[in-house]
Amino acid sequence: VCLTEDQKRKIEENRIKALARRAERLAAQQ
Amino acid sequence: ADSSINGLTAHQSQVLNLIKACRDAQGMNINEIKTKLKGMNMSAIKQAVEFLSNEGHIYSTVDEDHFKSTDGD
Repeated sequence: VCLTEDQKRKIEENRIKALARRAERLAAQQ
Repeated sequence: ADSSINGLTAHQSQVLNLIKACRDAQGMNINEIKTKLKGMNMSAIKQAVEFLSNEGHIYSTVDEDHFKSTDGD
């Protein structure tokens, strides 16, 4: 499957948001 | 029984492991998860996906039915 540049950008944005959520959850557990 | 392992229930771990194993650029489709996890109904899968997403373990990709893991590459 070939992704468009827009799709690639959206996926990368969602990945960064998810990493931020993950970091937030881990910080809350400390 | 849905006991917790490393903060995740057995169902959540199964769903996460499948998503982690997927190498497709667009990630894994929720219907594909349903096909592979025959013992889980769609409602349980959606609940697990929602939890994993809220916790930042996974994220949606090209639409709200495809997911990738934040772990690894």
